[in-house]
Order: sequence, then structure tokens, then C-alpha cells
Amino acid sequence: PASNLGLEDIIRKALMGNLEE
Amino acid sequence: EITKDQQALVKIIVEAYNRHQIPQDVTKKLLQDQYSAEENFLLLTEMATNQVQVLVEFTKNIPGFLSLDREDQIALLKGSAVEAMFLRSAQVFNRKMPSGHTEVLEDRIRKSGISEEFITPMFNFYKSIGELHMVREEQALLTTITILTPDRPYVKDQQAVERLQETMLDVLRKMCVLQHPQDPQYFARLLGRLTELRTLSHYHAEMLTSWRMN
Repeated sequence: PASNLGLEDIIRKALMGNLEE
Repeated sequence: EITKDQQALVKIIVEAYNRHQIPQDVTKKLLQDQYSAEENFLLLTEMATNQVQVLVEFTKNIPGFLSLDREDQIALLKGSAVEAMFLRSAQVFNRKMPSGHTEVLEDRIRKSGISEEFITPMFNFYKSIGELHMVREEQALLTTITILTPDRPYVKDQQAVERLQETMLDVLRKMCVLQHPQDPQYFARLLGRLTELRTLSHYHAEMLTSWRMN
């Protein structure tokens, strides 16, 4: 579960990146 | 015949595929032939993070992807990350590289502490991808199709994803017919690799556990 959460965090941050720009 | 719209779609996807790669300063480190087991573990972990970031940046450019429900976007990326990484790794591994690079890479993977029982299916997969001699458009479309698999866990609107995937499958099928007229089974063989990817992805969780323990 911990590594899955890490993966989801990376994905969410990277997806959000575009919105912030 | 590929329509103008489909040509434009392929162009966008291939450009995004080419644009989003692992940073060169990271890949250069991979080619160093002096490294400790710990350095190796840290580098491969760093690369895994880069791979996911590259995957997300590429996927954002897939026409229609950002119109999907936000949580479905995350579910698709989570669900396809491992398969997409293996597919991209296989494509990179089979690329023509300067002399000696393939050997350094293979050596690094074999000495990483990952158990042989997982290394063998991984290299078998890399070999089976290499045998297809895919062109860049096929690689990019196959990666797209992997990401747009509707039956990933937690995807709510599977039909929306399926419609998007069908669009990509149709273009890829036409490209295979046009590019490989003497090999009518080529498209089927490409799709067969997606089944292999799923199997490899099931090994992956076990591979990680055993590697971490090592």
C-alpha cells in the first residue's frame, strides 16, 4: 500500500502541474 | 486509408512520445560501469520516478485524455504505469545504441539484486518486442492503447475510455495493414504483446518485494 500511495502521489502532482501553469 | 484526422492524431501522439523521455543526465548515470549495489538501487529507483513523470507528461497529450473524469485519469495512469514502463524500457533497450551500451545496461539489471526468476521473463519480453521491429508510430500508439485500457481498477466510466481506446486501435490497425502488407498477422502480434505485458506486470509486485528484501 505504501508504494502504491507513492505512485499515486507522483501521478497526481504531475497531472496537477498543467493546471497550475 | 488513414484519414486526415487520424494522421493529425498520430502526429500529436508521436511528437509527445518523442518529446517526453527520461532526462539525459539520468540515463548517462546508467551507462557508468563503476557502481556499487546501493548506487545501482538508488539510480533505478530514481529512474522509476522519472518514468512515471514521463508517462504522465506523455499521457496529458493524448487527445481526449484530459476530457475524461479526473479520478478516472488517475486510475488509468496508476493501472497502466508498470506496463507502460516495461513497454517503454523494452523499446529503449532494443534501440540501436552505441557499441557496449546494451551490455552495460543488461549487466546493470542482472547485478541489481533482482532475482533471476524475474529477470528472465523481463528479458524475454524485451526480446519479443525487439522481434517486432516496430516503427516509432507503432510504439507510441501501442503505449497509448496500454494506457487507455478500460478495465483497470477503479475506472468508473469504462465506456468513455473504451471509445477513446477504440479510436487508437483503429488507427494502429490501419497503420499495420499499410506498413506490413505481407504480414496480415502483424496487428494481432502487436496486441499479443499487451497480454505478455499483463503477465509481466503481475510478476512486478513480487519482483519488488524480493528485490527490497535483497
